[in-house]
Amino acid sequence: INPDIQKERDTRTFDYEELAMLLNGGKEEREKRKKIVSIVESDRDYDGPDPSFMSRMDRFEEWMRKSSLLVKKKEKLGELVQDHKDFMFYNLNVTKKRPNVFFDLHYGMFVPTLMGQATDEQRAKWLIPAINHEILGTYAQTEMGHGTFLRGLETTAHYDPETEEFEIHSPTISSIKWWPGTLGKTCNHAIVMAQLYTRGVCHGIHAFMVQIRNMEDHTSMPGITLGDIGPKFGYNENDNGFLKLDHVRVPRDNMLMKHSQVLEDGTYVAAPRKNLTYGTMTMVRSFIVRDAAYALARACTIAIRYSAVRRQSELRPGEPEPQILSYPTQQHKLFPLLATSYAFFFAQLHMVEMYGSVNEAVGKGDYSNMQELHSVSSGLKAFTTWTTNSGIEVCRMSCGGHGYSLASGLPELYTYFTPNCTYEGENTVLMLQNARYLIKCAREGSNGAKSVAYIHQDA
Amino acid sequence: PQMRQYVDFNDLDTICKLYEQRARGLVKFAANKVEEEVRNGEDLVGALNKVSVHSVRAANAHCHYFVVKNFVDEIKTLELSPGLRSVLMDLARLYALDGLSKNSGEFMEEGLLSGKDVKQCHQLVVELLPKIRPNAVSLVDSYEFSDKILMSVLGRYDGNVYPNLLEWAMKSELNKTDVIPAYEKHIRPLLKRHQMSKL
Repeated sequence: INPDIQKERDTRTFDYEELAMLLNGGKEEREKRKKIVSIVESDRDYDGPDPSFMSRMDRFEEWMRKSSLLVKKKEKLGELVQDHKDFMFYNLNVTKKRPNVFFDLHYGMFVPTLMGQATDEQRAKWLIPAINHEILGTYAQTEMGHGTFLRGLETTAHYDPETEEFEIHSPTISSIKWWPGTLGKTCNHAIVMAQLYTRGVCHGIHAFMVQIRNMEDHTSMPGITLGDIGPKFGYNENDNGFLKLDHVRVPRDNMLMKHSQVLEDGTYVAAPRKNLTYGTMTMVRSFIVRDAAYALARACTIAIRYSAVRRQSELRPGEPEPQILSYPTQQHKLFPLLATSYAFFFAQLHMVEMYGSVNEAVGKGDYSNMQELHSVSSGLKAFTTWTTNSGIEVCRMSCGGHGYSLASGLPELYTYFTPNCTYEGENTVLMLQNARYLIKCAREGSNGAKSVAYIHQDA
Repeated sequence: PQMRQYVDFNDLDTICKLYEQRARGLVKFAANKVEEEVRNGEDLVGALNKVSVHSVRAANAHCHYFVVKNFVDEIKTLELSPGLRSVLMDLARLYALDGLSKNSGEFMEEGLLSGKDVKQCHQLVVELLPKIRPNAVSLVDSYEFSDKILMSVLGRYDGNVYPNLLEWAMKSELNKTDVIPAYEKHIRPLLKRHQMSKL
């Protein structure tokens, strides 16, 4: 151990174990995490070349190898990986925050959408095979021409009562599905979001299950054109893809019908609440708040540890070079960000808890807090990701020249984190959604939910 | 001015109140602007669009207030040893005061802080830094990110940065041979031409 960093650890004024337990979910959870880390790190199968020196194709293949290994080895972990949270932690340790082609979109969006929007019969048909990895799915919403503005999506799904089928079609170049992770080359199923038409009337965006690749030889299904969208700022292990649908016909049962339905004769039965279809996005936004907290914490860890071992300049001629952590200007760059990482850690706890309780209530037919959840998740997603994005760059700059090297880990942390500001809702648009709710509460004079009650209190 | 005589930057509840009032002020400002546009004949959609720059500031202030208050409330509610509570309180104060300092314009706009208050706030941030310093490394260690997750030579737990930086660089493709193939193709002919022209 470098003596300078050891000295820093010797000077702390609090009980390390107490804080480590708090940040890692309590004693039992922390023990479990330690075991998972130890299992993954001692498994030589998960070793591989340093990605900094790899080409995109090599990276893609290496992460596919690790992702498939993870799925195969999961069973052997027994009780250690009990729920989604454990699996997420296991996944993080294997992939090191890079994409898991068999997990991220599949478990992050495909499976939750089935859980939230499919009927019992549809769950039996697709959810169990999805969990058993008999099918691999993704969530195809964003198009080349439209992202955050969902009503602008152009893909159509026309219902034909004669054959009891939907015809799903990409009518223009800009309507081609563009960006969904693992869509290009990996997945064989996709939940496609399209404008539903029955009896000539458009009923807005609905979710449809579409088989996109042949289950025997993995070739694209008839009427479907698939591909990778090319290299990106980061996330180059992922085959973010495009999908063009040419009058593809799927049975009526392939529309996810838990909330709204199309009957055999084409009668449309609306959902009790209009925005239930967007539940998956609210969930993902809640988890992005958590990712923002951890990404900033990781950047601070790198910059603060390095600042403790790096020595630079002399305050007075002949004096030893001080650790850069001792300079007030360095502290002024890093310590507010360290404090921010803690503030975000507690915010994400609140956010994930809130998502869980509102989701449970929605399951029981209580939609009263949905608007509040949508508003808070939109606002916090934008607020935390903007701060973390700029914060990682401050941490990189604080490492001087070495921060520019991929060896610092900070350039890659930045390029991996930065799409959080634009995916799952572009940040400015999300802030405007949050603001609409606040302005509505202010204008209508209603107290609204707890988090906005202060607007009407006296200054 | 009446408000300012009660400002105590050592009191986290007071700081939370300042955030609350900034958010309320900016939300009401945006809402009033919408009303004004509607009164001038704009429909609601048009009014919201015209006011959108103010709206984003309002939403940002609301989220900032939410995060500050949630941080303070959590520390108050959690069962913590006095040592840890004090460290987390310092972090919460630093987060809140740094936010006041960096967004001082909006707090001044709402009449919540004077120039003198803002100067005091900058000073308090500077004074908090040496209080955080003895715990800084342990505060990041407590997240317990393994070296394999961080994937950073600079952020290694053992702090042995320089030998590992050299080891890392040796993996570079360009270091596989001492003389790179491009030497024969591009460098050597250039050098020859230069030498010949000198002759």
